[in-house]
Amino acid sequence: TPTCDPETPLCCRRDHYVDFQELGWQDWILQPEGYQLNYCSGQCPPHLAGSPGIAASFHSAVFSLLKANHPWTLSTSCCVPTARRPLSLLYLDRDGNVVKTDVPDMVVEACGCS
Amino acid sequence: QGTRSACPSCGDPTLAPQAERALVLELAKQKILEGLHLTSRPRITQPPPQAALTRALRNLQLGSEAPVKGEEVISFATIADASTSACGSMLTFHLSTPRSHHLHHARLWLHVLPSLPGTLYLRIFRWGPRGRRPGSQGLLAEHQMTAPGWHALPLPSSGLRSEESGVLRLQLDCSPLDSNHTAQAQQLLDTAGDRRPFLELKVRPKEPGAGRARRR
Repeated sequence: TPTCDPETPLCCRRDHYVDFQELGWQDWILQPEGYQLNYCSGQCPPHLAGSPGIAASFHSAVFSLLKANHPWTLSTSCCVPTARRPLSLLYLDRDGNVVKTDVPDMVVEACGCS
Repeated sequence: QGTRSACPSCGDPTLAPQAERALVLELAKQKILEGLHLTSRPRITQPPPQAALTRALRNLQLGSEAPVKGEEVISFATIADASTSACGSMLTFHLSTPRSHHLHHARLWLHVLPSLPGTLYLRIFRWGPRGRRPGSQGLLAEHQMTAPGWHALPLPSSGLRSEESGVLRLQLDCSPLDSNHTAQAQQLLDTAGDRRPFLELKVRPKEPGAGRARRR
């Protein structure tokens, strides 16, 4: 998935690093110091439907369906996360206990057109 | 208005960089609280001493296989009256294990002082609710320690369900096995400062429908 840059109108991954100090949360989140808050944005024209991030065979299946039916159906394809990973956090709970846990699906790694 | 008039995804006017950054930070807060099942960030009134924290982090790394589904918790003991004999200490823990989780692994970490003469015999009682005599909940575990330093003592997780209030009290009762050292029992366990005892717990989300099988 391309990382977004100002000139990219197509589906891409927009990267933002969030430092917990910037949130004022460094007193209770002990590790890590921050995390990648990425999100997907950009256009998904019909010829990109089912593209990056999903198996090529799916892409060709969608493409032949589009050709077989009215090629430019009204249904739109959206730019969505197609791969995400958990974020491991070490933090203090309200009783001052140290808690280590994995928060699932917190970091978007890849985007694609639905 | 940003440099381009419209957002490539939704066509709305693009945000100015500062506004986008503020929105991203707000989103980050929401996602983290949601992921930790918290409604607001915890207010830490008594953070554990940095040295105790460092030691606990080292213990969390010790033998820590890849993080499992669920949580690992380190809970530091508060000691009713540190001046009394460490061997008769009452250790109080505040545990907020959510109902949707169950405890499947528990160890009590104690630091034995170098003044240990021979073998130390230790019994750990669960203190009954509302201050009833120790032992009313029965003996949790007994251990013999022959070397000074840190000891991780396994406890039966079934016996550690905390009270409704989230408070768990453990009463220690220890004595040297060799009877002519009884007088020194007071100086054998280290319960103050950064060597204060702590519980190492592993909790896991309850499997859906787990309780039903038992009821049947």
